[in-house]
This record gives sequence, C-alpha cells and structure tokens, in this order.
Amino acid sequence: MSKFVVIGLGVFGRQVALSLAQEGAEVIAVDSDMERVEEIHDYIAYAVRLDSTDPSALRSLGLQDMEAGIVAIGEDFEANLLTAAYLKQLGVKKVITRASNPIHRRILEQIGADEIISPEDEVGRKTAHRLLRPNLVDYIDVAEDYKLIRVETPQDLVGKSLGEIDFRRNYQLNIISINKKQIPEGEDTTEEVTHEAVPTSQTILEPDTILVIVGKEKDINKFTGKYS
Amino acid sequence: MSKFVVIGLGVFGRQVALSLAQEGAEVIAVDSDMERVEEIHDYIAYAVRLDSTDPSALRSLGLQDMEAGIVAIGEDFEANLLTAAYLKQLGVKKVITRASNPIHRRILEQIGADEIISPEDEVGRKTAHRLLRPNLVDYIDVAEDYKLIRVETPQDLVGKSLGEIDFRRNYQLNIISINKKQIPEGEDTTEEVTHEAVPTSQTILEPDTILVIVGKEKDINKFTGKYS
Ligand SMILES: Nc1ncnc2c1ncn2[C@@H]1O[C@H](COP(=O)(O)OP(=O)(O)OP(=O)(O)O)[C@@H](O)[C@H]1O
Ligand SMILES: Nc1ncnc2c1ncn2[C@@H]1O[C@H](COP(=O)(O)OP(=O)(O)OP(=O)(O)O)[C@@H](O)[C@H]1O
Repeated sequence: MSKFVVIGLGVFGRQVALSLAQEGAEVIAVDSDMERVEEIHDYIAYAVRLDSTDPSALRSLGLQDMEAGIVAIGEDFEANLLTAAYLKQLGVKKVITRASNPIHRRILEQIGADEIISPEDEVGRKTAHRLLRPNLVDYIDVAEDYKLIRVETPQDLVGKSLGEIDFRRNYQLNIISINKKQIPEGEDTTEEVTHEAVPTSQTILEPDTILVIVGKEKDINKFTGKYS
Repeated sequence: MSKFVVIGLGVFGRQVALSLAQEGAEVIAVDSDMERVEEIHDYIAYAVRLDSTDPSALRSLGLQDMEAGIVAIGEDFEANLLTAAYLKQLGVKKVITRASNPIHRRILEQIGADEIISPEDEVGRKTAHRLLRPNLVDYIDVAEDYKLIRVETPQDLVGKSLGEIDFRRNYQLNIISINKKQIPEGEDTTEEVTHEAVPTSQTILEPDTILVIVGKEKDINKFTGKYS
C-alpha cells in the first residue's frame, strides 16, 4: 500500500492529497491551520493539525515506510525548508517540495530535496506557449482518454524489432520515442534520445532504454500490467 | 504582432509575461505593487503600476487589439473578478483568468471569462499521478526536445491516407490521434475522438479534424510553418 505524507493543504497540497487518496493511496494530510485539517477530514481519514517545523511533532507521525513526503508550503520558505530537511532526517526516502525562485530551489537541492516543483512557473510557461499558437488547439496535453507514459523497456522485448513486436496491432500502443535510461530528479533532467529519428519498424529494442508510449489508459495499463 | 496584457505579476503572471515576451510577443505587464513592476521592467519595456480594479486606469492602457488579457491575480478574488469583467467590457477578445475553487470558477464563467486556469490544481493532480507509478519514468511529459501538439488538419492533406502522406518519412512526425474539431475553453473541454483505434496507414484524413502530433520541436515548426 503506497503511503504518502502531504504537508501544507493550500490549493496545491490539497489537490495532491485528494488525488493520491482517490487512487487508493494511504495519505497523511498535515496543516497548522485547523480549518484546513477539518475541511480535508471529510475525504482523508488521517488528517492532523501540527506545525511541521516542530521535529518532534513530525516524528510522532511515524514516517518510516513513507513512499514520499510532499512539502506543499508555498509562502513561508523557512517553514518549507525546515520541513523538507526534517523529513530527510526522519528517513523519508523521497522528499518533494516547492520553490518559486531559483535561489530557494538551489537551497532546497542542497539540503537534499529529491524533487522541486513550481506549479505557477510550469503552468505560466505552458499558458504563454498556448497563447502564441492559436492554430495549435493544445500543446503538450493529449486527448482526454489518451495518455503518454515513459516506461522501462521490458526485458522480454529486448532484441526484438518494433516491426516484430507490432505495438499498434498487438497492444494498441504507439511508440513515439526511445530514450537511454536515466532516473529523473525534477524538472532539470534531460534524457538522452537513443534514436535520432522517430522509431521505425526496423528499430531494435536495446537493454536499459525507456519507451515513450501513447495509447488509451486501459491499453497502457494492460501493457504495464503484463510486463512489470 | 501578438499583443497581450498581463495583470498581476506573482509567480504565475510574471512567468506568463516573460515567456510571451521571450517569444517576441508585445506585452503590457501590470501590477499594483511598484517593486514587481520595477523588477520586470528589466525584461519588459511596457510595465505599468496601476490598480486594475480602476476602470479608467485600465482604459488608459489602450487595450483594443489585444489578442488576450491574462488576469493572474491569485489571492484577491474580488480584484480578479472586477479586472476580468472590465477587460471584457473594454473589448479584450479573450480573457484568461485564474480561480482556485469551483464557486469562483463558476462566477468567472458567468461574467464572461474565456478560460480559467488553476496552476496549483493542475500540477497537484499531475504530481499525484506521477507519484503513484514509480515504474513510469514520466507521465504526460515528453522527452526534452520532443513536443506533443494538436493542430487542425491542413486543407491540402484532406482526403489523403496517412500511408500516402507518410508523416514519419516526410515530416519526421508521428500522428498519434485524430479528433473531431472543437475549440477548447479551459480544462473542461473534451474532444470527440474520431477514430477509436490508433491511426493506421489506411486512415483517410477528414475535414474539420484535429491531428495530435508528436515530434521534435523543429520538425513541428516546419510542418506548422508550411501549412498555417
Ligand atoms: N509550519 C507549517 N506547518 C504546517 N502547515 C503549514 C506550515 N506553514 C504553512 N503551512 C500550511 O501550508 C499551506 C499552504 O501554504 P501557503 O498558504 O504558504 O501556500 P499557498 O501559496 O497559499 O498555497 P497554494 O498556492 O497551494 O494555494 C497553508 O494551508 C498553511 O497553513
Ligand atoms: N487590483 C490589483 N491591480 C493590480 N495588481 C494586483 C491587484 N491585486 C493584486 N495584484 C497583484 O497580483 C499579483 C499576484 O497576486 P497574488 O499575490 O494574489 O497572487 P499569488 O497567489 O501570490 O500569485 P502566484 O501564485 O502567481 O505567485 C501580485 O503581485 C499583486 O500585487
């Protein structure tokens, strides 16, 4: 059972917590503001009012086996920083936090944050690009029921050509790119693209590569279910 | 020359303004806070300190021929609402604004906002989905230099089959979906998928459809440049 702790229940944090819980994950939702804790308590069983800059309060939550901790505190940088640092100290394996400028981002990286998100920056950039291309109906987002994922090339398929595997006919999936493997750590990761051109039926799958796949969610789940 | 007015220079608004300006658009950047106006003035020539809830101040900007107005005020709902309403009254053809809850969203729709964005909600949802699939290296985001776009099927290509056009060989592009045309108005738009299966070489392009394309940015630009 995937366990997460989300600290800070502003718009971003609340959405992370609710979306995780909706998908069946176990979530601890934390905020220093009682109203926000009470509001989310209708949806999330384990909702706690505490000040996350208090290390003993954090320790009392019992954060071993957390898959990740999400620090969603926006305004108060010091609270964000301290909380992220304490989560790392308490052994939370993956700490995701938030920063709205490069200085803060750098400091958070230095204290060990595994991933740093700026929702407003990300969407600001995407909004601008969408506005500049009126003939582009959408930029980056796929049609409602189509998903785009990246997944490690399954061992069983290594050595076969795309033509041989015939993803379109056999899996209803479309392979749009094949990359060298590299685990992402936030927005600055680039993956090396193994093949310069769009993959063709002659392309042979190599070990330690990543397939960029588009298809309907149910077909993707079938494929990842079969090979993971 | 594309003209935009961006009101509210918090993290989101500032990023919208800077990204637009970087791509060569003409931007008017507005905020009631002098510091924010001065900070952005290094990058954007036309930066103005004013209170956007003052209709005569807004009118003095001369907002005819704006391609769009972006109201990026986050906290103050009333200021956001008034500003959006005035922009519509002043004839700005497309008004994009921001809302962090469904009630606010509904009210903004009623006064005529053309598009309503919640950066924190959008990224909160995406973050949760990414956390729940550790074998998925990435979800929805494409490799660094690959882009996914949706573009109206060019008239010249209508009636031809994908095999005939051969997007992969001739354009280095990958068509991953073909949808019925419908102009999006914010996050709640769904497009009807014209073809149930992933498109094949037999698929004939029809009029009033939208191609969902993946490819490298330079190849996409070549294609959209040729046909727009
Ligand atoms: N030390 C702390 N311990 C626990 N919760 C905290 C602490 N500091 C701030 N928070 C909570 O974090 C939440 C989000 O923080 P904040 O209000 O700074 O961000 P925001 O920018 O409004 O969030 P969003 O942009 O996601 O709406 C708030 O509900 C706040 O009560
Ligand atoms: N009436 C107004 N006229 C002009 N600017 C305004 C007005 N009200 C607010 N602003 C400006 O809008 C900007 C963003 O607003 P606000 O601080 O509410 O959002 P925020 O949630 O901090 O933004 P972000 O999440 O994008 O960082 C601020 O710089 C603020 O000065």
